[in-house]
Amino acid sequence: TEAEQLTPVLLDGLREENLQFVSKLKDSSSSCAVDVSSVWWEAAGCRKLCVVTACESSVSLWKPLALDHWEKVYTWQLGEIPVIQIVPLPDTCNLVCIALGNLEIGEIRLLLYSSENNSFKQSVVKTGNIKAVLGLKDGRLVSSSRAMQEQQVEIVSLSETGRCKDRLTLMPPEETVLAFAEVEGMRDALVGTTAVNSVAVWNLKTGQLLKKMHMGYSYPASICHRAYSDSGLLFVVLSHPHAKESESCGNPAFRVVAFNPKTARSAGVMFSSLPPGHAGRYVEGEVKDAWAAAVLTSGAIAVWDLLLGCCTALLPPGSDNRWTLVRWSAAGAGLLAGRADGSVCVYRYA
Amino acid sequence: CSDSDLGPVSLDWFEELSSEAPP
Repeated sequence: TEAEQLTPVLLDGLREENLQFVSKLKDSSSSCAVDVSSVWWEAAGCRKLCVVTACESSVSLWKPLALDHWEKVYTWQLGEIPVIQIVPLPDTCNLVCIALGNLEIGEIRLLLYSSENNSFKQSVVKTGNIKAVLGLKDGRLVSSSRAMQEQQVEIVSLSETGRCKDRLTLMPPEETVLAFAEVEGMRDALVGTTAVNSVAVWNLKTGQLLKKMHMGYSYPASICHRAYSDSGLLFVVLSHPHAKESESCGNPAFRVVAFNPKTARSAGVMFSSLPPGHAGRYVEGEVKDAWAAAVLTSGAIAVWDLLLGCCTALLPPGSDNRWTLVRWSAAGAGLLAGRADGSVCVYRYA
Repeated sequence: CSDSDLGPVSLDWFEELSSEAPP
């Protein structure tokens, strides 16, 4: 029965399976998985794409072995503050960033290996009432936090050894920023979604808040996942945990919206909903390039092709062990699917 | 270049907004 649970169901109209099971890892000492991610890790001159698993009190690094097996390399013990999420840092090696806190993030920490004293270690990058955090290219970390009535939006540049090289404060909007997304292909552009359903645009070089664009209340609590600019328009991929169901588009999990940054006007481009006959709303998910994946309230994982605008794969929930996490791998077309019991299944999406 | 719903667009929107926004 487990083999059945690990196998994607074929959706109507698709001729071949495009999500293939590769391997499974299970931390026998853990039963409280809160997040999973992948990270490039170099040891003895060999760089490998490793898996990072987090439970509330510890974070483990796993390296791939032959025959689709995994070996735990190290476990960082983190003390009393629970881990909330892993924060991937694109284009970095030997660095894992995590967010810790109770209900909301109170601390951001780096986990790393120090060749100077030949040991694994951890260091605090930021503390405060942190509302959102995102790892950016070139070892940068952006976060929004609140102190009294003031909001701070800050970029921290990290060195390869995990030191904070530089800090830059961005001009904050009045409302709280709940999520960030880099604008692909524009190193100095960043977008964020706010608590009153606006999209903010910053210049990361100057710290300027360039524009704030409201997107209406039809899809409240929208979270940005990806942004890119094309033909003078800014396209933002948003998820919608609280979207209203409609006959035309069902329960949309993701939506692509085009914004004109010059006029602040917007228009919906595409919905990503479940195929007819499949129930479930968006719980959490991730977008990579034109691929979107989400865990649904049914305990299933769905994958969409945002270019085709359709659901391309569905992992059904097990009878007693639902999917709780889904992340795209940092390289290639890998998908990491996690369960609450701490097991992680690696799939190949093609 | 313009779009009837979204208004006139600019390929250089990022540079233009950066020169207009307060520092």
